[in-house]
Amino acid sequence: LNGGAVPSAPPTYT
Amino acid sequence: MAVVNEGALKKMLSKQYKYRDLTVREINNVIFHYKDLKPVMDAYVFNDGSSRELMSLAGTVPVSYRGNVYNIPICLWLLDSYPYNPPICFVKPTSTMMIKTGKHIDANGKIYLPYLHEWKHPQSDLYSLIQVMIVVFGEEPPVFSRPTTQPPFQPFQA
Repeated sequence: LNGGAVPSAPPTYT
Repeated sequence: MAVVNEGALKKMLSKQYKYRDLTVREINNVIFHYKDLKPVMDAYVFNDGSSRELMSLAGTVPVSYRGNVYNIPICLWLLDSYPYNPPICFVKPTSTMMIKTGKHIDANGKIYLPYLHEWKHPQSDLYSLIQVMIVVFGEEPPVFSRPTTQPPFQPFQA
């Protein structure tokens, strides 16, 4: 792995 | 993080990019400031089904939304006429994310912004584009986490 940031997203849109 | 030096980058772009030195300079500037984006040559499939090896910048950008920072996955494709045409930009949801379509994002994750629509070299560049994206996504995130799987409904049994 290249050590890039782990993708993340805001909590579920409601 | 993989280090891509300028010589390697020039070599990657040597075959087809008409404005290679301009393109290399911009890519270097972006990956210096955004360490989680990296240049990758990959096959881009056009709407007509044809494909071509193009340079992309793939990875994540940090987006602040309601007090938290999220690493939003994106991919920016550079046409061989770059920087005289805007990059083709996508959000790339992981399996735990869903695209939130809106005026800036379609169901394929393609990104639409006035900055891209009004792209004009040399006023427009990749670094500024990414800054615009970060601001726009901070107001309207292009992806959200998928709802966690609910346990299957258990019908009441007497």
